[in-house]
Amino acid sequence: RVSRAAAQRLSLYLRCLTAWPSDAEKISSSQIAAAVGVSDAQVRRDLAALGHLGQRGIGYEPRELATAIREALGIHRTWRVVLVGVGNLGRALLRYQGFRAQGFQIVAVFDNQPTKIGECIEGLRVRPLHELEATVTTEGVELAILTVPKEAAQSVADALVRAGIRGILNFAPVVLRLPQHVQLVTVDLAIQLEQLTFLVQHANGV
Amino acid sequence: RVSRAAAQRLSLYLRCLTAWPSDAEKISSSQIAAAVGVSDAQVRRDLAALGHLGQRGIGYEPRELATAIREALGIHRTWRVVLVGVGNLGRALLRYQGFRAQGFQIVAVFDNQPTKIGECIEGLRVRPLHELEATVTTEGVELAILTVPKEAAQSVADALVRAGIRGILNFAPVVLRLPQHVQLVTVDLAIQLEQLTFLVQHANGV
Ligand SMILES: NC(=O)c1ccc[n+]([C@@H]2O[C@H](COP(=O)([O-])OP(=O)(O)OC[C@H]3O[C@@H](n4cnc5c(N)ncnc54)[C@H](O)[C@@H]3O)[C@@H](O)[C@H]2O)c1
Ligand SMILES: NC(=O)c1ccc[n+]([C@@H]2O[C@H](COP(=O)([O-])OP(=O)(O)OC[C@H]3O[C@@H](n4cnc5c(N)ncnc54)[C@H](O)[C@@H]3O)[C@@H](O)[C@H]2O)c1
Repeated sequence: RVSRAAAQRLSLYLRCLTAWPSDAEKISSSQIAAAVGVSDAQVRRDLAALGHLGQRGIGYEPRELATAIREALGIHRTWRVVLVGVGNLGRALLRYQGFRAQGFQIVAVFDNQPTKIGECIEGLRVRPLHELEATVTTEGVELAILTVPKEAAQSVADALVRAGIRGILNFAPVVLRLPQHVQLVTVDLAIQLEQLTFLVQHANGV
Repeated sequence: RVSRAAAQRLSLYLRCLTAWPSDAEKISSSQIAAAVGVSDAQVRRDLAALGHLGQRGIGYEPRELATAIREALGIHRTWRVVLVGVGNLGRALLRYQGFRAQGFQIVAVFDNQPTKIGECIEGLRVRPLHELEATVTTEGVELAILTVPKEAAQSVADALVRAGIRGILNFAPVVLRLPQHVQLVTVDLAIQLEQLTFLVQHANGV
């Protein structure tokens, strides 16, 4: 079984594989390790958890490896997603092509501001919150992206849970309380800036 | 020395410590491990790299540990930051209070759209790109957040490097080519959605 920490690394290995020359027959664990910034042994341990993929001394076949990683992450299929809170961040996420490329289809968007409801943003009509439950059921939606202000986040998350959502990607800076059967990933982009200061500080040999 | 992978984990330990009750005298490595979702041994290894902090069997003093982590990540001081590309994503990042809380001050913003230049957004006047070099030098800016379209990203990054920037947080979906002395962290929020599908898929025992 793959751990949550290993899953983070698998996403990075996948980016490395997609950037690898498409006619290459092999890639080694040390080439993946160098591209991602982890140890060779860590890569081998992570890939071993996916099953018998590589051959010692010869390496891995890039397409077969990418397929195995996609299956482990659950992105060998498409996922239907709703987005709630169509403000600055919500709009930027709607326009981002990177989600579609990995099989994530945002199929409906919601907001509670009367002036926004009915507006068409990136090809989707903004719907009122009371349509959430019906949309999740009829459209077979499993995931939600939450980009509302922090004061509204918990009550909107509760509505998503009632509607039958199975996972929430939360951007609001609050700790959401969800039942155990609903998965949660919270994003804090300040963590990315901290990674940058870590690198800048160490580049000067501090 | 702390590795780049360990630095990611340190950011998560720091969030756990800031959420810990302020009157608590101790926290154990297993309490941190449970909150973050890594093994107890991993937490002990990471914290040992920071120096002699905890006592076996007694645990760590939360404030002392948070201070050591802040120093390792370089956020025991403030950093002056510029943001280039004041579109949907740029505006959402400007409004986000999470950066300021960790000592990141966005001191100037830039865009190349004539209708945006001179506008005041979140208290900052939008400046034209030709003012970049002068601003970075006179304001002592070290970091930049890049939220321009992918076609413009490399040329804007080159201008930032010429201006003397030491680190770039890049959101454009391109691989930036930078000289070795300039650090780079690229964000791809699709990775966060993949972490969510990994959890949802495993919650069903797939
Ligand atoms: N985690 C991060 O790194 C990060 C970065 C930037 C912003 N944020 C957060 O993302 C959220 C959105 O930021 P923004 O700049 O786009 O804000 P915004 O004010 O531009 O957008 C919020 C939207 O949510 C809508 N809304 C408010 N209450 C609602 C409710 N009860 N139901 C449905 N919709 C509702 C508003 O009408 C608005 O359209 C904020 O919580 C912000 O703190 C997080
Ligand atoms: N990595 C992720 O997860 C993620 C998520 C969302 C968006 N994005 C990316 O972030 C970027 C911004 O997205 P957005 O939705 O805010 O786009 P946007 O079009 O709303 O904003 C882009 C801004 O950049 C400005 N700009 C264009 N060329 C410029 C140049 N040469 N110099 C200075 N400014 C320039 C435009 O005038 C505009 O204000 C895009 O590259 C997008 O792909 C990434």
